[in-house]
Amino acid sequence: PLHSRPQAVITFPGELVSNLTDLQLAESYLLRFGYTESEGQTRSRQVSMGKALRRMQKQLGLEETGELDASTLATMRAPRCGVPDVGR
Amino acid sequence: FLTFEGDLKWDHSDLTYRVLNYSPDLDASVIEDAFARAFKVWSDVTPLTFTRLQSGEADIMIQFGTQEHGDGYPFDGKDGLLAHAFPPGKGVQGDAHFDDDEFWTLGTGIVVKTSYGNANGAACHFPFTFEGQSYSTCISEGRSDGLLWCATTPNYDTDKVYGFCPSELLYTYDGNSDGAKCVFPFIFEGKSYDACTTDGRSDGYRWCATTASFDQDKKYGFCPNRDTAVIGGNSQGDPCVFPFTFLGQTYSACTSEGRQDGKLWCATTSNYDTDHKWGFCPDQGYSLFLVAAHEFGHSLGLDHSSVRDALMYPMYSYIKDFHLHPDDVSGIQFLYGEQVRWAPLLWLWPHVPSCLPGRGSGPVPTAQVPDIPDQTSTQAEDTTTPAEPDLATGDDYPMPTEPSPVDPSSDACKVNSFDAITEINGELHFFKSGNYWKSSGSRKGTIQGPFRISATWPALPALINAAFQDVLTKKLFFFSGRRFWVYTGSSVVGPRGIEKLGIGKEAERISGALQRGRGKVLLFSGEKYWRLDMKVQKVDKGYPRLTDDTFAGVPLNAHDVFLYQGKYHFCQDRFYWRMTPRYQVERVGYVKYDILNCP
Repeated sequence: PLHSRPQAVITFPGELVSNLTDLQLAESYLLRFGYTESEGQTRSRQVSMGKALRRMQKQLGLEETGELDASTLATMRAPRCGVPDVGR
Repeated sequence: FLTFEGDLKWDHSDLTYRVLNYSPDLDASVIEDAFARAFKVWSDVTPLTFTRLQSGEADIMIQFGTQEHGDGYPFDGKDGLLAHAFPPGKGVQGDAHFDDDEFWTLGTGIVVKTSYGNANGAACHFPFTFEGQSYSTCISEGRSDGLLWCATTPNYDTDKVYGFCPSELLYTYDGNSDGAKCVFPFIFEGKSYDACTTDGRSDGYRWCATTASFDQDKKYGFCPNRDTAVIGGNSQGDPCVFPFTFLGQTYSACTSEGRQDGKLWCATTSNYDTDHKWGFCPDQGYSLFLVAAHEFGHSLGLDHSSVRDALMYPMYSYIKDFHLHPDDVSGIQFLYGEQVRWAPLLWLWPHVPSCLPGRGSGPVPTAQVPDIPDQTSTQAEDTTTPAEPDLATGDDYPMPTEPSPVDPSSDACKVNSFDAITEINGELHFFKSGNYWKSSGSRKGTIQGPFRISATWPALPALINAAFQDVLTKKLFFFSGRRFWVYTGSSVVGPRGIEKLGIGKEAERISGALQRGRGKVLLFSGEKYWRLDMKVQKVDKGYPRLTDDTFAGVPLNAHDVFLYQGKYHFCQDRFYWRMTPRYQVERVGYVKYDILNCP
């Protein structure tokens, strides 16, 4: 169980490495699945993000914190259907 | 539950669907079975019916694709988005698309459906024991030709049941080569290839030529995935190469070394350090059945549900004993009503082609290497009906389990499928393994027999593949393999070879005949048919033709084709498709209940 030598971590060629920050991931997820509208139509991003997160957490049966917490981020990274949750 | 804005729904209940292409991860029959069961989830609780079309425009068009695949809603590589579907309507509406960068299984790991051998198409059983050693992948041990095989039971040493694993050396799928295997090396754009390639394609599907030169012959097929094919990485679909070298170390199995996420990967050449070719090793994958059932919910008009256990909940999770959630049932019955129909008829899809040539020539992986059947195989057909593959692992979907083989000599109603069916002197005759039964159209439900074929037509063998009575001369034509006999009353001519009729070697046997006016009879074999001129006893020029071109909507390689009461009948397994002279499929049903009128 003990590694005789330090673990090398490499970046594999061709791997779609997502270098999005958590916030960028959240914004694209909320927009893609209909919880927010495109940027041009929102007045204050912070307020709408909280509302959108709460809406997503309600729709997906998560704890409604309005925050980008660990379980919400894990849900955003989980495999799922591509049809939006809200709207057309 | 939620429906789409405006309660979008279909305005008819007899829906059609069509599978446009296939994923290399699963055998086509496994994919078709998964889709059929996914539709059955919804038809079990509504008046909806789903009929699969082989061509033309269907209500629900199903396809696999990667990244941008033509609808403006790109997929995103492995994991993440798995599939999507459009609400009911015309054109792309109602269609369902599946991301082929995913690893499609039945939810519990790779499904390797075998072909040939003596396992009748069963799936590999991993691990299995061979010569005392345990294997969890397909192997070529015991063979000198390098073909990969596996046992379909835990222990080959005791059970001796095996099959060959998917490999481009055995067959290809889709393309334009009718499943022919790859030819290596082949020439493509002047370059020689001795393995499958994605060159020339933007969708990443691996293909090969099925002749020595694609440049010249333009014949190709897609390569089925080996069981060790990698997913993603930079060589999707290529098999792992073991051992491989990584950072100077040698690995003979998949490893998570070099990664923080713990995902297993392997190199697809012997040296990752120099070649940098890699991909993820097969994992549990995603259940095509569960994802399809969800997407077909969208195709029928259901939107995402917020009930975590509902099928229409948007996140994927594998469920072993799947049952539709009450929330889903209320949703779909809100749209289509709750009338519950009889389900049995819905087992209408061809599962496993029952005419797969089984060699059964003893234990394969020994020094004596048995033949692989090629197109000219003249081995007499295996007369037992192969058992259906046990695909229930993972989804625990009840499969019909009839005792097989059942002794057909006594009860026609117990016969799974007949060797041949034809009308003689106004009575339908059913042939099976040396026996035949008669059922009169006028006296429905009365079956006479069994009679011995040899007692009535002494010259005939036990296995009759097809038979018909000439409308003008009342002569009887019988076919078995590539031989045929002609009875005029009690006198017989034959056997003669069907090449005398002008039928080429591609016809291993005649599976049925349709009498047409003006002294013509159509003879069917595989997916083609010939037109025989009865006067000159020769097939007309311009044949064979593809059955699908004329008789769209019937199974392509029916094992019985006959004319009865003016309608064309095509039989596959236990079912029949009845077509009008205007080439419209007007009915699909059970041979046993509708034609034999069994109780």
